[in-house]
Amino acid sequence: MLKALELNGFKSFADRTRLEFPSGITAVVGPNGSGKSNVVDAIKWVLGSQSAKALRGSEMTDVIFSGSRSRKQANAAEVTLSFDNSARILDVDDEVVHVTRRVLRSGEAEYLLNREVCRLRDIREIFAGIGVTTGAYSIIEQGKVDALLQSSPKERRLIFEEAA
Amino acid sequence: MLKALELNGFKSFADRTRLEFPSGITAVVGPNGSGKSNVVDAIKWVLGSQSAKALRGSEMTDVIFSGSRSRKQANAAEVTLSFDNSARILDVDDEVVHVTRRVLRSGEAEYLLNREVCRLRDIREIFAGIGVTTGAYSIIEQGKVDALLQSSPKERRLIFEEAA
Amino acid sequence: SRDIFVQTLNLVRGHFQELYRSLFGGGEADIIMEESETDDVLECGIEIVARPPGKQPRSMSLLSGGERTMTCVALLLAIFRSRPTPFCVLDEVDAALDEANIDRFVDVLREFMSSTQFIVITHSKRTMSCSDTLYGITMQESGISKHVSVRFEDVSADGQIRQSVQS
Amino acid sequence: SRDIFVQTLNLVRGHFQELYRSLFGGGEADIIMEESETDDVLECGIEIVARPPGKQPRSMSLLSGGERTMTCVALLLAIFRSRPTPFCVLDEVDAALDEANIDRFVDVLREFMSSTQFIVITHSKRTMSCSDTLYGITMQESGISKHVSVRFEDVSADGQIRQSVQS
Ligand SMILES: Nc1ncnc2c1ncn2[C@@H]1O[C@H](COP(=O)(O)OP(=O)(O)OP(=O)(O)O)[C@@H](O)[C@H]1O
Ligand SMILES: Nc1ncnc2c1ncn2[C@@H]1O[C@H](COP(=O)(O)OP(=O)(O)OP(=O)(O)O)[C@@H](O)[C@H]1O
Ligand SMILES: [Mg+2]
Ligand SMILES: [Mg+2]
Repeated sequence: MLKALELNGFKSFADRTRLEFPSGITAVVGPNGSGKSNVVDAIKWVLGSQSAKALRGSEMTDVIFSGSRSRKQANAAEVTLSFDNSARILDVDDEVVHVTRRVLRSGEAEYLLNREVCRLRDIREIFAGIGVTTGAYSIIEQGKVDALLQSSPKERRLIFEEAA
Repeated sequence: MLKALELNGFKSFADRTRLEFPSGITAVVGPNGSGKSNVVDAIKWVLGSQSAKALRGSEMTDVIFSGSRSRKQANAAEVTLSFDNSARILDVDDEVVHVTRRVLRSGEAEYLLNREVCRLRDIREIFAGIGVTTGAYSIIEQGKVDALLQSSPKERRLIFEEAA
Repeated sequence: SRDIFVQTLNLVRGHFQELYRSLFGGGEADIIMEESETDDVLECGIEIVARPPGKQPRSMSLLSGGERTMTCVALLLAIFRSRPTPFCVLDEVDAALDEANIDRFVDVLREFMSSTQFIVITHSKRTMSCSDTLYGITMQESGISKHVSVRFEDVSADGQIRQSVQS
Repeated sequence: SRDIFVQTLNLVRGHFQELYRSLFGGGEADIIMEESETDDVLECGIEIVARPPGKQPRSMSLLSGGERTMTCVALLLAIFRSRPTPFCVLDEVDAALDEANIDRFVDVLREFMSSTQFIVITHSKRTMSCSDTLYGITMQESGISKHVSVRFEDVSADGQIRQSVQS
């Protein structure tokens, strides 16, 4: 299960922000435009999303905090997801697994698995191993709950295959 | 302005049902699946919608009440919209304008303007005259409020032209 | 007809800018005619740009769900102001809005009430409490819709309508 | 792999039928493999059919907004039951639901809580009151998001979060 999410310079989270995730049902609340869906984007991104469009941007660097009245833009965006792996659900021999993704204004990217540099595909593979892929069904985006009904029979079948 | 809407055999409105519309803001409320959007479909339909898809069906006869546990299906659907025309907004010389649309299981259709048989295009033209067309902006369907942002620049332009 | 189009567009633009500020309590928005290859005004597309208050200008795709709704409501009402329509039916347009935005939304609808009659379908108690009339649609007999007139007190916590006031 | 697919599909089907009945309090639903031209199980599409309680079977396109949401939630959770996923993020999936359906929805989420951690973004007080933990996201300094931990009493009528409990 997820233990925590740390965002720094990711979209509207200009400052380092740590969110702890308890078990059970956690409701994330706040006014329109406050940054709730940006938290969802951060989770998708750190799990290896390769589509800027899936994060509502047009380029991958659109996730870097781009400035506010009181703050100039950030040079990089970084998100770390900490995963409780005491049940060894992930194919990594550690109690806690930390996944970090970073991108600079230049487009340069960096990926870390428990503080060691790795490739994006290593991160994607670890989570694909437990059925969590960025295309799939563990993250339902705003406005997309009825995607399964909207899609064509063939598209639906692809989603099922990912689950199989 | 709208005075009243009468539905008979239209979708889930098996029995003749009359809705009076006051001025101001009227909130239509009720549980999921109770028939609120069906009322919107009835308004679109009686104003001359020619697309079964816009009414969530695949054929025009899908709007006929198709039966329930206690009731067998209806043979026809009929909707009458009564319009307060005291300000002569509509190009019809009457205090109140009644528009009726009827469809039978056979697909046979009938249109009435103040109890006189007319063609569908007569109804469409009268309302186009006041900027109310079934494609346009006086009826915002469920889930479609951000259609103007979703559409392409060219599509948006067509909507503007209808308004101009 | 080219002139009529540009004239209407400018009219809508002005209203859009004003309505956007009312709905958002600030910020700015605009309607822009895209460059068209033929340089013909009747060929070009229309772009919407908007910047919510306190935020930097950035791509429209990054807007939140509620911000998108409010932007589109501003545009829709701007078109109404340029070409009044006697009635308007809104089916659950408040679905993405928080209660502060629902208040601003209904306040703006009230500005149009003299020229436009609004029929608003909603699950929100907030919207219901700001409306003049409540109409209930129920399905007591399975599969069959009926209407009931409702008072605000009749709408219970779970959205069910007490049948004591069946008309 | 053809067999694995059919096997999984049948597993999901069973769960879907059961979850649909829990969420709707009745009715029935199914997952159907379309006829494919090649007659190859790995080529055919997948159809969803559903009939809410008390209603006749009819085209899925005629379903209401809330009925569509509940049907998709049943399908999603059916997939989880066949292949448990440790966490699930739901962004405003309750937008189209009335409060009676939100209750049934949250009750069903609870059945999965032992195997799945849920993070639910919502504007609904109903959903908030049924959750174990509330997390607030605010934008006090313009354009900058921060989080605050929240108690249900701190969420005011207009969705604003009182700052007294900033963590
Ligand atoms: N790179 C960025 N830098 C700074 N701010 C950004 C960036 N990308 C997006 N934003 C801001 O984030 C805001 C959207 O946040 P988000 O979608 O998370 O809102 P939300 O809390 O989900 O709201 P709603 O309840 O309306 O869905 C937008 O106003 C946008 O300007
Ligand atoms: N021809 C028909 N005959 C009988 N019932 C029909 C017909 N067409 C649609 N229905 C029923 O109408 C119901 C949908 O009604 P509607 O979309 O108006 O609900 P709603 O009140 O808008 O709900 P929500 O709040 O979920 O959007 C469906 O359950 C469908 O079975
Ligand atoms: Mg959002
Ligand atoms: Mg509806």
